[in-house]
Amino acid sequence: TTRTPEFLGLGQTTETMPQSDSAGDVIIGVLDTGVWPESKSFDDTGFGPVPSSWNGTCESGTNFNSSNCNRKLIGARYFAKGYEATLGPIEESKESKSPRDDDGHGTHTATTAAGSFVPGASLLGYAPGTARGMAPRARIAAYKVCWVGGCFSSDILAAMDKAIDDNVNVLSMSLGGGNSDYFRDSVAMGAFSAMEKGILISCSAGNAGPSAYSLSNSAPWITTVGAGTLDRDFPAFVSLGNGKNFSGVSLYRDNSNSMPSALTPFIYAGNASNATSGNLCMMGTLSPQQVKGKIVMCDRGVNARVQKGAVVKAAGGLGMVLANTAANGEELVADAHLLPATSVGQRNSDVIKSYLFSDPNPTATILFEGTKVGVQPSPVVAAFSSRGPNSITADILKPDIVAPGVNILAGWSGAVGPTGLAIDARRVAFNIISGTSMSCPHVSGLAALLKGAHPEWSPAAIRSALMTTAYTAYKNGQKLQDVATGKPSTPFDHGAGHVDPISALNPGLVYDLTVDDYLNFLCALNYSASEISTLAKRSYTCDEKKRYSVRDLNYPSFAVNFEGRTTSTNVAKYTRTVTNVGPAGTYKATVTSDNPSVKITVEPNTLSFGQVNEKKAYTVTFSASGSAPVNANSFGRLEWSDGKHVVGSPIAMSWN
Amino acid sequence: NTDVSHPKTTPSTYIVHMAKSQMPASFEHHTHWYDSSLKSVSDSAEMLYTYTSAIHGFSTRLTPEQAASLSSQPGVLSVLPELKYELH
Repeated sequence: TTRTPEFLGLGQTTETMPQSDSAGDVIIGVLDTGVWPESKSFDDTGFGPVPSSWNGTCESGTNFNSSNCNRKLIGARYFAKGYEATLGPIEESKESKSPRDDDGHGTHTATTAAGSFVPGASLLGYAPGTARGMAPRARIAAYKVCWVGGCFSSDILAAMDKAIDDNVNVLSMSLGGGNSDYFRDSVAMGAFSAMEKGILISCSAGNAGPSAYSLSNSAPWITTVGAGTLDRDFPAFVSLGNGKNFSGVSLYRDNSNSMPSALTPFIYAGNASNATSGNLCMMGTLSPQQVKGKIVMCDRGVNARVQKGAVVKAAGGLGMVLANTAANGEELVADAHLLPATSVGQRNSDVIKSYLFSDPNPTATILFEGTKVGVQPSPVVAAFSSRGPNSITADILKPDIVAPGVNILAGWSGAVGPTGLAIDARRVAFNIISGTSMSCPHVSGLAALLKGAHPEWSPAAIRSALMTTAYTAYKNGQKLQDVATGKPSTPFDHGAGHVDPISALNPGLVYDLTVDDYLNFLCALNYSASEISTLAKRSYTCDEKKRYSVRDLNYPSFAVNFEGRTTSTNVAKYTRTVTNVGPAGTYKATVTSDNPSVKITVEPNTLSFGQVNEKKAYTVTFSASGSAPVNANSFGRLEWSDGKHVVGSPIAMSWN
Repeated sequence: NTDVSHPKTTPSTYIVHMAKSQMPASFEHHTHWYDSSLKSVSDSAEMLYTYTSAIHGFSTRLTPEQAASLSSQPGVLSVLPELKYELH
């Protein structure tokens, strides 16, 4: 990626980061659409031998053989038996029955996590710079599980099975499949086994935001990653015939000067179609007679944004203005459209529409401004980023963290153009796309960096370091914003906050977790012996005499659920144990809350550590007096600090 | 009913979770036990994958009736239908 290293404080080069010899021994397994091995991001110059721990291989298949792997891309496998069993044999003329990535998504996520340095990267001149992954010294193993027709759980499980055997250290999974109990969810089950082997599993939270309860991958042994913006934008203005200008974004590159600089006739798609959903610019719905030679305004939704542009182009349109609706609000996602086009937010689109509907001869033009950096405020939580509360286990706060996931430049497949459309004949080495798919590998790579710096840390300790050092306010002290509302975001939107890798390298204290802790958590969920056995691959008997509580899981965040319809005082107690991973010191607790009717006490509120790996426990008690409206939420934060380190935990309180 | 698309007769993929610790001593290897369990409900069904590290079990194509029958076999913890996941 370009820009995100600087945005995250990693700098242009690795010199700003400690690079121990073990950094090159960290292996990131990426379950996705495969890999385009010719990408310069997989250059292995300067890499030592493949780590001796590596058990994987480079499988051959369509347009792919073992020589496609090297000391950077050390493994590549594909899994299609489940896919073929359901949908029939793979059409090898359309997609490679091999690890080769014909889609681009897998190459994008893999290079985001751990791509090598590539100077002079850009997409059609946009987002220029030196591209690199978050852990440029780490090795990559690609596991292709997603095909044209989707990603099937039998294939995903097979890939996780192999990745565990292959000895990856981090698993990056930018995919999801709804919301079901952990013992029915293949990703959760495979992730449990991976966690047991010391593998950190980073998954995307999903793109179903800003609706509440829209998360996927919410098991506590998974690191669940939401998405935020960068301080980078790609402005492209709409200039109307009435002299007014409206800001938008675009990645269109006008090589042929097809966009006239003069004002051009402008029409609303809904008025250029006989179809009921003509406003959406679906295939075959626009009237060429009405569209030809004009700029067309299309509403966002249903079909792909870039396909709307292709539909306008096919109908003879000269350009497109893509209008956000209430579902997207002011969130602008830039696309490499096939014709001059820009995306505008809902407020601007409403004003533009009123001009279109009131002016007898509306005209417009689009002005492309290229790449702009330093945009503030940033980051803001992306509207599409899935949100809590956690619908499977309300007492575990999810997502865990947010990372860059909007307009991310990273490596791309040579088999497909930047829009992914079949008619897009352009080929690019890098593409700019958005999603929690993009934020997930940022965290995967950062986790690999931490693993390289602290090989002895468990997956839970690495996640804890990333979470407790995440930030929730801008440098000016204002709280992180949510683009969906324009207001401060909450822990249900950003989890612990935005990742800050430099601070995560030296977190001071961590909340560690063992396999037994997770087994006790399953007991607290009242899982049956059979359900635990399905999930954990072992017979584990919950002690009937023991009182298990989800609140006792040593998680670095707090999701407190109160009974809403009661006049008595609600009391919730949480126990936590912190492990010192820094120098000796004394930490003091500070609690902030936006709800004064909830009394929050920490006991003890001072913890002294004399040596590394020393553990200390504390209890947090939340006392809510009186009733509160059902579905009300309040938020707060607990911080432990020794004056040098700040170990922060988000608090979400809900009345159900 | 000769409708081949009838859901009761149309096979689909299932992931079968096995309690490996309950494998009878008569089996030398867990894959033989998995195969024997599968053959008890279908002569023709074959395993797509056997899983050893992520889960204990296998995936296969079964009719809903066969899946229900398999789920009641000794050592079978659950028989879950395949799910389609999507990229984010």
